[in-house]
Amino acid sequence: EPEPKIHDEL
Amino acid sequence: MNIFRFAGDMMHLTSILVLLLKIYATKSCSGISLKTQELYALVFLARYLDLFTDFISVYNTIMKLVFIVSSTAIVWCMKRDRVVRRSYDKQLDTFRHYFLLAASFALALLVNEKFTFQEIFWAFSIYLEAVAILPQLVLLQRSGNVDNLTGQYVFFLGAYRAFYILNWIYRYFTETHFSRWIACISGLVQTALYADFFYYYYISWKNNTKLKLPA
Repeated sequence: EPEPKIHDEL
Repeated sequence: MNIFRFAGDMMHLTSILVLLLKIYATKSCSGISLKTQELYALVFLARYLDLFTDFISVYNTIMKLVFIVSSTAIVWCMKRDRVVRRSYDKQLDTFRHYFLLAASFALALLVNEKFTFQEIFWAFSIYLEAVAILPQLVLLQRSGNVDNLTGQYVFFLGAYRAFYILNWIYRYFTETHFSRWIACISGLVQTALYADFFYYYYISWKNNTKLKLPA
């Protein structure tokens, strides 16, 4: 289960 | 962080600084679409809802604040500043940008990473950013000759997302589980919208003539 993606880009 | 994304962020920052320079140095916003600026302010407000909940890095937080403050300051200035707003091309800036808002939000409800408040607004900001430049490009075509600062503003704004595409390609090949299809496809559409502007910008630069977009 891939980790929940946080938006690390602007 | 990689060089492509950093270069893209710096170009994005440069485009905003060029626009601020134009407005404050010439005390004029002629040739600038207020509708595009309103859409960009919405893009940043919708995208950075996680500003206080997800801390990524000092750089990330500072840049988010800079984008939010600068975009709202530009809208405020074009609407409220007595001197600047006199030069606003109201009769030329007639693109019905509410359609762009509605279409982007509708698409975000259908296509998003997760059906949560934050993810829907994030997808909305991505789709809206892709089309936010349209009122500005239409205004440039209508207003004939384009002053240098406005041309540079649009150029850097278009170039930044092109560098983000390189960033996504780089991350795709260097990171496992990397997939940003929403941002990537939207970024391709966004950059493609600048294609004809880039062409006429290159011609004007090569021939050292005034930038002019055909009506």
